[in-house]
Amino acid sequence: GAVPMEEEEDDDDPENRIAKKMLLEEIKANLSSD
Amino acid sequence: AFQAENEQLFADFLACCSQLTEEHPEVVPYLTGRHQKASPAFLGSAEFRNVLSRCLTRVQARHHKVYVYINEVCTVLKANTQRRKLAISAVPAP
Repeated sequence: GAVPMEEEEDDDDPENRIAKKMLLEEIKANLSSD
Repeated sequence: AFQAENEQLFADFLACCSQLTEEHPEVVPYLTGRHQKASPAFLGSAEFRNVLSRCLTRVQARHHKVYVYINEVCTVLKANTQRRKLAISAVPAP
């Protein structure tokens, strides 16, 4: 059978997942304060 | 002293990050905005060069940690944001 393509690894790494969450929340907070 | 080198490193870092954060197109403009607000002294410093150089090398080697390195760069840029001039002339004398 076909081998599935490698998917986004972002969410597989706990440290990256936390960093991503923090960054997106910060961006969101920044946008709403403008 | 490192201004030109740092600008090149930052451009390379942005280029790398923009490819890796396509799912969140707001990330790169945010990083650019942080860079624009940082103090010129810091942007031309050896400290910033070291952070950028380290983060660029690491993000190129470990794509799955891109947000960790973006956060690191954002944190140092935030810590070195240009201070706003405060209007203190209206403060009454004690």
